[in-house]
Amino acid sequence: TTRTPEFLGLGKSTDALFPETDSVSDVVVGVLDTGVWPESHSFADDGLGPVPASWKGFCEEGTNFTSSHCNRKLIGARFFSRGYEATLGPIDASRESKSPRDDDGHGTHTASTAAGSVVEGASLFGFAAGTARGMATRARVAVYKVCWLGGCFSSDILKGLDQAVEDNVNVLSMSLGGGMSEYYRDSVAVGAFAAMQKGIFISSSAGNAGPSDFSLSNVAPWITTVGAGTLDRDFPAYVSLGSGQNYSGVSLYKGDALPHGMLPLIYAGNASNATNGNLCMMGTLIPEKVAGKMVLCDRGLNARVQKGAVVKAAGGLGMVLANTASNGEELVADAHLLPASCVGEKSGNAIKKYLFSDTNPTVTILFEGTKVGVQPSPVVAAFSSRGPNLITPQILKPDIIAPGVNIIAGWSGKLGPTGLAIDSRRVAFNIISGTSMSCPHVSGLAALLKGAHPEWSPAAIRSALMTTAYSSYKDGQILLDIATGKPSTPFDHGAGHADPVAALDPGLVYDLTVDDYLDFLCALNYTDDQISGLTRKEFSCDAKKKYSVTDLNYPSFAVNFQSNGGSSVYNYSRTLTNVGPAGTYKLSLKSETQSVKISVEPETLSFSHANEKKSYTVTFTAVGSMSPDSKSFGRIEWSDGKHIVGSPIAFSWS
Amino acid sequence: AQNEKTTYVVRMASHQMPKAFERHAHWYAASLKSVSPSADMLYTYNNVVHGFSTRLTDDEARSLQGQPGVISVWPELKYELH
Repeated sequence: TTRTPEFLGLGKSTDALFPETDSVSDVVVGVLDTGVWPESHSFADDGLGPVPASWKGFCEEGTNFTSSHCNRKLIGARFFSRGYEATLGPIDASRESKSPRDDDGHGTHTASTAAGSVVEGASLFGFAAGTARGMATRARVAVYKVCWLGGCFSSDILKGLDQAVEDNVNVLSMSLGGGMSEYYRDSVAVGAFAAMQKGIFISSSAGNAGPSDFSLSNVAPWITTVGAGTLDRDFPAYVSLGSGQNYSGVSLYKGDALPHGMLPLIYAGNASNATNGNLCMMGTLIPEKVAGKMVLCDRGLNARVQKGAVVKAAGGLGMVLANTASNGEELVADAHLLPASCVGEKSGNAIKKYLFSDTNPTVTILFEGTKVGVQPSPVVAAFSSRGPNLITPQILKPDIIAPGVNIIAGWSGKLGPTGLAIDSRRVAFNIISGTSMSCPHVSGLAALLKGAHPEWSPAAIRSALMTTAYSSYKDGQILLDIATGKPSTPFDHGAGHADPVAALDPGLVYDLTVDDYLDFLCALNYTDDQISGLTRKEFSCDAKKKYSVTDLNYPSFAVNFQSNGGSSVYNYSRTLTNVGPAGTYKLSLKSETQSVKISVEPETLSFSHANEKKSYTVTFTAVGSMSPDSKSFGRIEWSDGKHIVGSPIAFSWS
Repeated sequence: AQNEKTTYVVRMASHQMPKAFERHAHWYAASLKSVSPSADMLYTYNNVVHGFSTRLTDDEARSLQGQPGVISVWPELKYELH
């Protein structure tokens, strides 16, 4: 990927901080996804030494894939299709490869984002041009193809995880999710638990169901849950109306230019007999009304690029794609098959107002290429799933955000950048968006940290990423949420945006062991069988021991009060481990509400040697009543003057 | 519809394996055959769970749930890319 390494502070000036040539090349990132396009230059193995001695995996042969497609970069490639085929019938090898080969592009994109090699001269039709690289350029990649054209089935996912654990991956990246279910039922959570037990760091995507509340997936506390933000790059394509007004939009269109001058503009809803004609669904536009015109389509239901294909098929010259309330002002760029620009809801409404009021509405689109330095950035993506955590409200999720909007990375040679069957273009790199794209950023950063600190546990790596994440811009303003245009909250951005250079030296970490997670499961009142199903051995909670969910040593705080008034008190205990020099850390508290009294005991923590542990207790006391669904936020910081160990606090009332 | 088979992930309590079996795979197979003589295993799982996946009717799944050492018999779930 281009630009995001610099956006995350991973430039040439910080390369020396990370021991790329040594221990990072011993780190294996396992990616459960749609497979890999091994010919992508992102998987070139120039300069890499022999595969790590601990590696037990291999490359599996199948349709258009042999073991010779693997090298010292791509060291593992497996596929798991028995569950898929049992439900949907045998794989048609003329449509998809019964092998690790990626026929979709998604898996190649995520794997190259996490740990792709350096590729100079990367771009999509000239957009986002630059030197592409994964976050951990020298880490090894192992792909486990568990997703197929018909979806990803839990029996295959579980086997992929089973194999990845056996192969000895160090980091697992899973940009997929299902519905919300208890941890013992969720295959990703179950598999991730076993991986965590073996010291494997697991990051998963938070989901694209934002901006609705309670829309998260992958919320198990042993998983690092990653939301999505923008970076400081845009692809402007201005919509210029006959009235003289201009509106900002974005596009990745590259092809024949629009005819010179202004072109007639028609609303798709007025060029269709279908009730949802405004959405430009397949076969709904009347060619006689569309031919030779620009068409305004509303976003929603079908794929954005498909709307463009529908307009093109009906004879339209171009498309203005207008966001609706569910997308707000979020501009997602696409490599449309015809000249097109995506505009925000407000611009879309203004263009429609002109369109409906003018007797001869006209328009053209001015494509401006790639623009960098866009501010403010990052902003939380509207689609990024949001808390509170429906399964365990006392665990704040998502954990962190990372770049996930308009991300360029490696692509499959099997299909064009739109993914549409009629798209005959082939590209080495594609630009797409989703928490699928932010997740592998964090996986790669975790690989970097693992290389720098091989002794750190998965929880320590997550803690370092979270406590050093930033939740405000350089001017002190809170990161914005593009869905509202207002400041985001920890339910949107978790601990904030990843800052890997700061994570390298966090000072203190909130560590967790397998036993801590077992105590957590007991606190959830899981039955012995439910816990044994997760741990794979006989286990019983200690009837004499008092378990509390609020004692899980998590690097953030979520406090759920009852709204029916009265005083309620919750105690949260935490333990910090020193991973830096000796020092004395002092407490700093921030809260935006008077309705909760916060006290911390002690307020100073002194560490005299590495790995020393010190505990503290936070007491949250609700004062008075709040209306149901109220939310408020705060922050706990420990600082020795050099390091700041920050934790977000989210209060909710139900 | 009663005879329609769907995929289930079966989790077993490995520590409850009867001594008559030398290997977990044999125990899993015997448990499966006891409720569905024609069913085959799709996968056996050794690292992240102890158990297997297979195709069963609803009745067979209910019957398997009652077998000794069976922790859970969950129908397969579909996940999606993000």
